[in-house]
Amino acid sequence: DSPRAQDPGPRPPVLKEVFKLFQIQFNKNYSDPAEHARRLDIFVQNLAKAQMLQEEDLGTAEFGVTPFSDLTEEEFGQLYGNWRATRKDLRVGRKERFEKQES
Amino acid sequence: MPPSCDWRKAHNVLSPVKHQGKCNCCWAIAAAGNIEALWNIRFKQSVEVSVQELLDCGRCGDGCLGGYVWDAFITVLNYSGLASEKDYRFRGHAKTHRCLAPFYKKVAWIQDYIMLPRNEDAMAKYVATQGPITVLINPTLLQHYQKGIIKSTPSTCDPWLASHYILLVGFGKEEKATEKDLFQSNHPPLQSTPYWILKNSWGAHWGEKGYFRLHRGSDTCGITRFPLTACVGDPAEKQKVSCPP
Repeated sequence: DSPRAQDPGPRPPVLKEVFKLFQIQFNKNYSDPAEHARRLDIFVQNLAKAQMLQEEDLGTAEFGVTPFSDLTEEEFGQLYGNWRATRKDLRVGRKERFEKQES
Repeated sequence: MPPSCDWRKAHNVLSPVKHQGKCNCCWAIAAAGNIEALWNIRFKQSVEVSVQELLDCGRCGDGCLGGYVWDAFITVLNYSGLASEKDYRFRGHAKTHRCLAPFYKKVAWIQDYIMLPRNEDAMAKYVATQGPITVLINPTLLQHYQKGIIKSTPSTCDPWLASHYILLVGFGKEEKATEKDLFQSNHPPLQSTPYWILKNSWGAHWGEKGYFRLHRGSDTCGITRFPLTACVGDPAEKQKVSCPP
């Protein structure tokens, strides 16, 4: 809970370099320095997530930097998900149909 | 059932990988891909159908806010077919009050649509003998996917959180010698990983040239939740098709 735990502090130069390469590869530009810093933080968290997925995967998949590495999980879900097809929505639809049939 | 099937290898069956951009229209792209693949296989005629027509003319309103494959098929049935992609181009945003379907010539149509058994062997048999089908999966792991075969467990990819429609275009087995195998002397056994081949809608620069592979036989990421396909052509005239191995 210390402020140190919340603020990861300055990023190592190597991560900044990797992020720079990512920006070039996927043509990513950010409006201001604050947005740049936020995206760098998300990028670093996603690298750690990809490494974790790599360890957990039971197949031959490789996880790492992708065009979506600067997005949070929520942003990715909003941009590329399909909220109308989520479990809850489908379940509600089915429930309504059964209720109609019963009536 | 053949040991492998890859509709990408068949001439003019699959259209180029699309990019949905900022429009949540995976459902329409998957449905269009299913219809055009079945049409191309059945009639040996290359068509690319309009995704935009499905977005503009669907009964659920703004197609860029997501949707269901079955609603795409209902739209095709309601309008007696789909226009070509060339005539009714993809714009990446829906104009729900400007459905232009009546103004264009239909290039492909369907008789019906069906849900397939939620069983990976039955799905493979259908893909091999009829053509590509649509499936719904949990896309969480795809954010960080580069290449290879994803094999997950329900705890790493919840099958009940399936929300992304894609086109299932084939299957196969990857045989790879493990490190342990390489140290064994005579004819080391190969580790075999069965997989599905799936066509995504995030552009050709993502994954394996726009495609990706999921493990087959473990319901990875909920691939068996909603296997759905259109029915193209007269069902009485069932013809055998051969999927390239």
